[in-house]
Amino acid sequence: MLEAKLDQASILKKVVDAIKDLVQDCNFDCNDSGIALQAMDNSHVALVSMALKAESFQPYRCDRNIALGLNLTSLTKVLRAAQNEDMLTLRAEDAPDSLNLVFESKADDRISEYDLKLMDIDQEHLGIPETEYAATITLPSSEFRRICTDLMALSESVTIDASKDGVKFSCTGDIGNGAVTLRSHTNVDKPELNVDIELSEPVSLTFSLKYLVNFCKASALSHQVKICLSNEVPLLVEYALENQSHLRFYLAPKIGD
Amino acid sequence: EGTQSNITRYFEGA
Repeated sequence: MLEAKLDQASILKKVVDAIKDLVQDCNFDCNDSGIALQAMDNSHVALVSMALKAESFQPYRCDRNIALGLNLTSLTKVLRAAQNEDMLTLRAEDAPDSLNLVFESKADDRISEYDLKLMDIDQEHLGIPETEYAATITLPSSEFRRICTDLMALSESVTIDASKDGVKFSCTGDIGNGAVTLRSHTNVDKPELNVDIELSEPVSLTFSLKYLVNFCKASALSHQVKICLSNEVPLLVEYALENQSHLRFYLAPKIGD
Repeated sequence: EGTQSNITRYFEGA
């Protein structure tokens, strides 16, 4: 059976909030190392990869591999009943028809309990190759969201150029052009505001802003986001969580005609 | 602005 307790329901609430507009039905794959999810959006342009490691739960127990087939809209309805600060326990039998969720308030003795029906989901799993990216940019997640939303007001696409001069996000639209350039920057007092650019070779790629803005719904999970680029491969946008857990988004580039 | 490519072009089915 599976029993996994999070100290704060907000972690799962934020993860599901961040991906529910991209993915509707997906398996939560549970094994002794934790709970993982991999799913493509309907148009097969983006891929979501989540790993909540066993260490992120206390306690964590999973005797056999279990796939929890979940409709994320339904899961959202149940998670809405949890306060951010509640402790959240997920429970399931080895061949479950439903997922049991228990929310416990730390402040009082309130315990709420829900059973969510599961579904059989036949999901295609993709092998994601280990990639040495040409450019890795770590920046405040709020900054990345701001850049994406600002540029989306002008255009459907953004071109990301990483060079020794910095990283430039630029777009061209009917009403005009826009560009934001960031350079490496260290804030000793507030490291969450740092911008770090690691570059082994210059990169230039174009992506759909609609998807990037969607990924930015994960900004609540982490102060910083890491974006990794190499020419002619999908962009990786990673929000790191505690205990090596993470939420990653991959986005296929736009390519020349 | 180019054509949107598909993620399955880069990642293989397991």
